[in-house]
Amino acid sequence: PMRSIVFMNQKGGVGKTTTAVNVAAGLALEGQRVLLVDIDPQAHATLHLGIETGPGRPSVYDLLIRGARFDEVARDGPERLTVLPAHIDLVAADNELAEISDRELVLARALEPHRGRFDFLLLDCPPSLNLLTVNALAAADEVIIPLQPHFLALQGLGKLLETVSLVRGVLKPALRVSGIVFCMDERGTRLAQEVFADVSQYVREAEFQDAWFGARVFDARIRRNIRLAECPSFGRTIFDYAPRSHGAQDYRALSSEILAMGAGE
Amino acid sequence: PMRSIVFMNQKGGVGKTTTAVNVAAGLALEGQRVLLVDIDPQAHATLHLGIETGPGRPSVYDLLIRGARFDEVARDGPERLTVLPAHIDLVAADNELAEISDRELVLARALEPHRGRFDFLLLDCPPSLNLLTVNALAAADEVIIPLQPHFLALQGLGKLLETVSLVRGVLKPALRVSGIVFCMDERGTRLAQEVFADVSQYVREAEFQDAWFGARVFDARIRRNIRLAECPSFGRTIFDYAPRSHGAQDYRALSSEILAMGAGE
Ligand SMILES: Nc1ncnc2c1ncn2[C@@H]1O[C@H](COP(=O)(O)OP(=O)(O)OP(=O)(O)O)[C@@H](O)[C@H]1O
Ligand SMILES: Nc1ncnc2c1ncn2[C@@H]1O[C@H](COP(=O)(O)OP(=O)(O)OP(=O)(O)O)[C@@H](O)[C@H]1O
Ligand SMILES: [Mg+2]
Ligand SMILES: [Mg+2]
Repeated sequence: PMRSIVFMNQKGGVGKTTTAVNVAAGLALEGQRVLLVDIDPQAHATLHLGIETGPGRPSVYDLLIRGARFDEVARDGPERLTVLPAHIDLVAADNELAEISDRELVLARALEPHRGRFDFLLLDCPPSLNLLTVNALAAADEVIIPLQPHFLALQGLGKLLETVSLVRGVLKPALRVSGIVFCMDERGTRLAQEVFADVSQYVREAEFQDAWFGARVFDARIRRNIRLAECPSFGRTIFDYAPRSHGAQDYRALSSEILAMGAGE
Repeated sequence: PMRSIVFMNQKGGVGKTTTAVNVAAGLALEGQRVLLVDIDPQAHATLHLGIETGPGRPSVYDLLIRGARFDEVARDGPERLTVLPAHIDLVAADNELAEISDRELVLARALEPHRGRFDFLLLDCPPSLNLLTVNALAAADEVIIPLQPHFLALQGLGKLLETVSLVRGVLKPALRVSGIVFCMDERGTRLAQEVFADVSQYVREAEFQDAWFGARVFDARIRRNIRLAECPSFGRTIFDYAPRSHGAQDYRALSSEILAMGAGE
């Protein structure tokens, strides 16, 4: 069965887009059929993969609000990825969705008929816990939380897990947090070590009924590496742009770890 | 007359909060009377300054939605700062403000009677161009854009300047972009040099009627420095936590440059 994973964290700039794009590519390189959905109005995952949007090229906005068909919106990305691109119009989607009945399920329903075509569905979210992010959660079964090992990034974890629990309780009982991945990791720093220890303890102590019971802190940690910040400007993934870099090694390790854990482990 | 500055950028994690807090402290250390307003529901500027919120301690949410008085909300921060703290309740403010007439001017009207008490009003924003950010723009005269010298961070600049122009055209004709400050700068990288060159050219070529005509790229650039990521966990500014660090040097230089440019230069 297809696995569906949301990369979310309302804290800005922690590596959501970089992780969604490079894990999508990492899984595709391991032979998986991957659909990447960008629902961030910034459209950075779309941009990262060099995909153009604009007049005559429908986006996720058209899928959600205008009833465009999946095949009209789906685009071919690098590394045999299939991508549903975002567009700045999505800024208005939060308000426009609010007037639709079952507004949290619009994305899930649009994707449902196509689950059989892919092994993985990955979703990149904006830095907020808004209706777009809730739509992504309702369309997924797993949540992976990219986390920068900084104090400010740690603060929002409670609110994030509360939102996941809420969606799990009301819309999607199967939804759970499968893992937390450290991004932009600077191993030598005391701060990173302290945050790493804090988070590991927090996850270990989760109760059975919590949405994050059984979540892991991934062994793979993504080191800070300037190549990861360079590759979006070329519209390429890290594997294509700098295959021997730390960035490529770390995202290959993370993709393998995600693949190995399998659904529901 | 009081100068009022918004630190904004819808791209997440580029240094808005770190800049707002440390420039506020830098100006206070130069003898200025500074009011810092946190309108981000994440409340990271509030947290960074070690200010507690919760029951019995009103926040900016109460000022905007419940009509709480300025003096009930204002708190004393470190370095003789006055702070209007944020609270997670602000997440709901976007919808609740939408039902109020002149919803973009609620913050400006709440602050107006107190302009005489301060030399500087600084505002920290969430990573989005929502009604809270528009309220901040309508309450200010200047915009400073913290920018990480990365490709993805550059992409939103056009949309950001469009929003400032919109507010200037409709609500606040005096509003202008006074500067762009590079944060988390890694000088040795080719990427930072390319982005720096791109932005400098973009600002040089602004037309007279643009909101960013006359904007500068600040000479002071904030280098990446782990002390800046550590100090929030102690509720202290960089000047108090690590006064001899690069972080303190860079923010002292930026504060002096902002002070020296004066209003309307
Ligand atoms: N491991 C890394 N090393 C160096 N730079 C990185 C790394 N991961 C991401 N970056 C860069 O850091 C910035 C933030 O990352 P990214 O945009 O992926 O975060 P995000 O959480 O998606 O941000 P937003 O909240 O705006 O959606 C980007 O410019 C990206 O290129
Ligand atoms: N110059 C710097 N060097 C190292 N770390 C920094 C620097 N500036 C900020 N940081 C850290 O990087 C992270 C992002 O910075 P900050 O939270 O100030 O950005 P922001 O734009 O306010 O984010 P958001 O979009 O979530 O509001 C924080 O953990 C902060 O402590
Ligand atoms: Mg992103
Ligand atoms: Mg912030």
